[in-house]
Amino acid sequence: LDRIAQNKKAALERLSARST
Amino acid sequence: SKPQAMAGGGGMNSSIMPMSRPGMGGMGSMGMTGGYSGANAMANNGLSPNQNQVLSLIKSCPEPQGISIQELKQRLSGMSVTVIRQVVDFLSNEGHIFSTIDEDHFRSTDQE
Repeated sequence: LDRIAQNKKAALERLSARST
Repeated sequence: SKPQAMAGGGGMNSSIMPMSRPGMGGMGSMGMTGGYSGANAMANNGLSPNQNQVLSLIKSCPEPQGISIQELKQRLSGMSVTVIRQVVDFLSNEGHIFSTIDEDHFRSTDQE
């Protein structure tokens, strides 16, 4: 479950890196 | 002190105009429909139709571990695993989705 949270966090960072 | 010539001329012309409209015929009916369909193919967020389809399937999956590639393939009959992989790779790179328990399961980031 920790891995899922980490992957999600990384994905959200990618997403916000793109939109800014 | 020159009287404005335009006002008189305009009045005269307007009585002729309705009879013979040079070049106006057909323009309204022709142009409108052509340009629009192209914009539809490239839907809203700049993703291709394939990408949008996969993304919305992933979004619609309620499982905490996400949706598997196999499941995506079953729902998207007609899309090959190779294509699905490419789309999933792209969406993952963009940050729209992420892999969960393994590299075969994906969830969407903008779904809580």
